[in-house]
Amino acid sequence: PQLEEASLLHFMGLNKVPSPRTTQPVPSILMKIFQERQKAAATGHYQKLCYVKEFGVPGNLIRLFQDQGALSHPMEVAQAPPCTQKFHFFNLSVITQDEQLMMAKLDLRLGLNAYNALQQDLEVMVSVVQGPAPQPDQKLVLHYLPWSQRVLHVDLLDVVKEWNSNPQSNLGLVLELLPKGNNDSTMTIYPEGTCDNWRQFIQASLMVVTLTHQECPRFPHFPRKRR
Amino acid sequence: ATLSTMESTSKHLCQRHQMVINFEDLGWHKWIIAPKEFRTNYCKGDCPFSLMSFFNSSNYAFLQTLMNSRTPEVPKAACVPTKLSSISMLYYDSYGNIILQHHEGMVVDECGCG
Repeated sequence: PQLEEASLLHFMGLNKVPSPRTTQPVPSILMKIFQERQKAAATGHYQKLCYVKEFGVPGNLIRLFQDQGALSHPMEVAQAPPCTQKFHFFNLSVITQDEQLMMAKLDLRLGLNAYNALQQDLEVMVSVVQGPAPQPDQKLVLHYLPWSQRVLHVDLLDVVKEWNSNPQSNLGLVLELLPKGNNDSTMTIYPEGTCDNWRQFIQASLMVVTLTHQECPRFPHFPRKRR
Repeated sequence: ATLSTMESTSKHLCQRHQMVINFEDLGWHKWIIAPKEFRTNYCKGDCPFSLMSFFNSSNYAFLQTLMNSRTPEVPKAACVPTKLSSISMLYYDSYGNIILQHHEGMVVDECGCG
């Protein structure tokens, strides 16, 4: 049975039975796309399996990468208040050479508790870490997050293409909460409680769609940067 | 008698037989999110030369079975899948990432002598 199991897993592109330590909840959008694809496969509409109409991009492989930030930046947990930064890291090593990146979207969900004691509006600053911590030279991707909205989507396709073609450049992201319109980042905010419980209310995941030409030969082959 | 003989023979002729793959039986339900199981078929049965025209067989199957009646070490044509389809699967990988991918050739729709 082990041999049979190994050969079926290999067929699925896996080298062993996955045993994830923590499992993130399955977003409803993925279940919806799965059911659409099951219908398309059952009715033989294979062209639908190479386009993700929910995201409006060609693609036959969708991954929701789990944030490994806490594992890759353990020193962050020790940081004393005020703690307004959270590191995020996504391990993209599972993306293979013959896959073409079509979409990469960072989904940030800020829990209610991260804002309880803070009345002023907040800005969320998402930065790409480019230098070695602790003084990373960061390229800013500034986003304003009003009080009512708690989900933020950031298009990271160019960043993920760079990380994928040059894996050493993938040092993760930093998310920072700042008072709205405040350029002086020395004035920070003091969220409730300790750093750790502030951070656990900020959940991040990276939704990536890729296209493999072997399974979807009809779609044009966009020039790829050599790794 | 003929009918029953024919009928009993037809049971041994190449045809598809339903099979249900249940991932819990394989012990994979912890990492496969969906589907929990899927229906497919397996191919089993004989490919006698006299009935080859009933099957959607390929030309080489005819020739191979013809040769089998002259030189037994050439095996008869085998009962194999002749139409396959894919399924989509939603599962966790070892990093806890969620993957939605469709896998070609996972479902056997039809069988024949090939």
